[in-house]
Amino acid sequence: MNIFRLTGDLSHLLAIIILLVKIWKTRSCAGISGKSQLLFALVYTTRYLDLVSTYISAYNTFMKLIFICASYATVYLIYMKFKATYDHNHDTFRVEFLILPSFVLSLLINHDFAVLEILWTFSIYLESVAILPQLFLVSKTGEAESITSHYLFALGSYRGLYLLNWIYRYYAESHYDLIAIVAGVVQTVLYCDFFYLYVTKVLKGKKLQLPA
Amino acid sequence: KSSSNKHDEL
Repeated sequence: MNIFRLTGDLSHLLAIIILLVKIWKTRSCAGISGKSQLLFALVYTTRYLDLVSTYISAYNTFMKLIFICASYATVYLIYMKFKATYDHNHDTFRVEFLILPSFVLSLLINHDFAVLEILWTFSIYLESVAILPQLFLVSKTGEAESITSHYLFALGSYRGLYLLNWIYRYYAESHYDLIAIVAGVVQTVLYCDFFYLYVTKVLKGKKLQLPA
Repeated sequence: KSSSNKHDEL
């Protein structure tokens, strides 16, 4: 554990909490892509199956359980409890275009052709693109509430901080995992345009509004 | 070492 990974994990946790609290307090999931949240639930489920086979640390187990539970709670709020506020007319990204290629790629490029390992690889590939339905929704409506922007910033920062963690681990522990690194770079790059808007607009107190 | 079946990150 190093400072980059810890802050990355905390940033990830913060993102998930911001989203849950936002939906709960406003009693609304307007502006949130249910599809991205379904993809994240699928990501955590397929990645953390090793909870039953491999023990790493209490921290690791605890965080995995939190991520799984929080993602299912978010999906429940969007598709059940606050269904009436769900923006399904704008949430039209075709998720099969993300799920199927991620799955095929995980069969082709993986560390080991074993069920748990392929599901882990699939989750890494899928996570890297799982935010696309959300970014698509923001681009379709042309704007995002500040709280949604804070959520996206915290979620994007998490993988960016993991990149620093991987650089650190490469030098300090000679440890690296190319699959995670390449997918992590892709994931972080997808947020770059959003990061730019966040710094230039949201932090200056303006609403995130895309040019018409 | 690259790759191991034990993924210790989240």
